[in-house]
Amino acid sequence: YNHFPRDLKWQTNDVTFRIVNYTPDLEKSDVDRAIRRALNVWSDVTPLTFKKLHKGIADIMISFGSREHGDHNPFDGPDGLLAHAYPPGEGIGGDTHFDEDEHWSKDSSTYNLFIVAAHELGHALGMSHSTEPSALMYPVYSYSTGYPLSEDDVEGIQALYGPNPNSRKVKPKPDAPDKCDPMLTFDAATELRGETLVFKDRFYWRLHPQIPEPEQVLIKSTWPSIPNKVDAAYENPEKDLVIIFSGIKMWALNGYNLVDGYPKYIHRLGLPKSIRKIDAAVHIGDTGKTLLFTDEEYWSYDEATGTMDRGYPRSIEKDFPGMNDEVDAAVYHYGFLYFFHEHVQYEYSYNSRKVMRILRTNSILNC
Amino acid sequence: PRSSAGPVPSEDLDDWLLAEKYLRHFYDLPVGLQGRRGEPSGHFTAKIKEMQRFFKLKVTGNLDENTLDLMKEPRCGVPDVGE
Repeated sequence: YNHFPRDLKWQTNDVTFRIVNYTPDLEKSDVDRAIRRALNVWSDVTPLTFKKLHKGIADIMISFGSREHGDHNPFDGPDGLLAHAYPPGEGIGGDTHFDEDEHWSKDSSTYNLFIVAAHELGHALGMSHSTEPSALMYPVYSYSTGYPLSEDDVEGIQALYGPNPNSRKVKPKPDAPDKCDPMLTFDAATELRGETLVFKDRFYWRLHPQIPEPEQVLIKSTWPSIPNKVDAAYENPEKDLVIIFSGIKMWALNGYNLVDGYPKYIHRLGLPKSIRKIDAAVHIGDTGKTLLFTDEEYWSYDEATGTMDRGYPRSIEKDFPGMNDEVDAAVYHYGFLYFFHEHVQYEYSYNSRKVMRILRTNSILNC
Repeated sequence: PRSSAGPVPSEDLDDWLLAEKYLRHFYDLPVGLQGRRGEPSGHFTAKIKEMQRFFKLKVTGNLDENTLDLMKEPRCGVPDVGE
């Protein structure tokens, strides 16, 4: 986390705010609720209190405006700059402005007002930007549900104001996974138009063949309607589709766009209702089959006929000698299957039916 | 390879101007000409590195794809460094 220079903060814990005008995108009551919830996020973990004024000058004056809106710090039209706020202080200090050229929402459909307000009010209380991708004070917008403050945010605001003397312990959201943690395990992995996506917790890494450094991205910032936890994923390049599995549901992506008509239930593939989760999935281009791994067994799905092959499920250990009996994630490259289980990666030759190399899971992440 | 003396293709120019505007707004890049793609000023390169360090990108000082992608993400208007 970071503070502003000279650790600017309010000299009193009882701060006033006023909503000067409202966006036409939402009901007035929705705006009131979003702002109150955003302030509560910070008062939950500090001794701060927020009193609403309906006229006159408050410490934090909240308004919506577009382009040049009176502070010589103009907005830029749709997207780009969403909002800004000033650090604690007299006059414009603490004031918080939202760009009216954005569309404000109370869900993931466009920019979620509660999330942006919680971030901006962090600035109005003295927090600057965090370099931690999972932190609320990270500069780039990302939609997420649940409690918005990470450990990093809580430590930062309490360094300014101390803890809430009578707060029930809030559970901050977990920080971003460290790609070079030797004990790193994967949730899922897939190809996507020549890139490789590796899913872990609420994030995915995007690996591009020509760029050595993987880019870590929040799942929700790319696909707000996909759950924060992906179990398995695979690409069917013939159909230019990526299928994402989470629990008993599956979503289809065409590039970075969600395909209409999804999510669907995984049992539509022909899996019995007893299957509640797919651990890993991988499409074998040479055979047109997609292998679905569940516990110690796997299924073979024929993409051309859209049916499950007969004689399945079969044992992973029997059919993939040398492999572990369970799989967390799998990808297929040029005749080799790469199986990931816990912090080990198995390079399995599909033709000679044996494990050729055993690597650390995160060697794929340039570690 | 494209000669750096030739006219800069328009998409390169757009990216360059976007980057200059971004670095000026968020990383306090001084006003004034900052060279151009292929011949960036020292200030420009230093600010690119500062932004790449902040976002844990590979610190190259170049306006590479990852860096440009990030500059195009919707974000907060408060600067990432300094006053």
